[in-house]
Amino acid sequence: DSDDEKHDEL
Amino acid sequence: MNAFRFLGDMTHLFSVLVLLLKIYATKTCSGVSRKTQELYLLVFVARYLDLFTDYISLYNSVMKIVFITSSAAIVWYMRRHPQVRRTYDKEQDTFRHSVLVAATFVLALIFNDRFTFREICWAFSIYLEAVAILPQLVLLQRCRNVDNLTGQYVFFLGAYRAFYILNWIYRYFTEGHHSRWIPWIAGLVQTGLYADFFYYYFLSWKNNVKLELPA
Repeated sequence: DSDDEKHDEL
Repeated sequence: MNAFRFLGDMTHLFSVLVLLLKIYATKTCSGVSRKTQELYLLVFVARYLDLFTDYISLYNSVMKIVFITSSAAIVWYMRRHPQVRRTYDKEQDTFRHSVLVAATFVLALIFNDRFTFREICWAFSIYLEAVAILPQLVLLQRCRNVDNLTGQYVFFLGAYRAFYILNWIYRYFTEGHHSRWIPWIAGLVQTGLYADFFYYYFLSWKNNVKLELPA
């Protein structure tokens, strides 16, 4: 979901 | 991962390593703000705590460990190393960084994607990162004559955030992200803070003279 995709960035 | 994101990560990594190697090789840290370094350490710890709870990729985990350990090493050198700590411009590095920590923490409590420990830590790290360079910019201005490596450090750090903004624009159009206003606003503020520095950096590069910031 949209929460996870931001956490894949550094 | 798109090219902007990768270039952003690489310039970010390069900036931290340039600074660590400069301190390690020359055993001096003059012109480097310890307060900014401590803020970055806090930024990395707050954001990368998910290292232990969420696995994303090997690349991701390795980069997180490198960022936390290299910034911890810089802080350690500036605080503990017998030679390095004596070269620290303590009297010049007077920015009240605790104010930045308190203000961005309150901001994260109010503006977050979800009121959970992970999301508050994440928002806090984004806000704090946006302003963490301030003590360094103030110190550079006070020291006037900027050491080449310190100048490169700030340059790569600014380039990193600029690449990340391009990455978000790219992701916005290719993947359609609509609820990413926290990093968008923080990223724009952060990049804006560098605009002035970039201007003088390019002037010095173009005219082939030593970088000097106006008082």
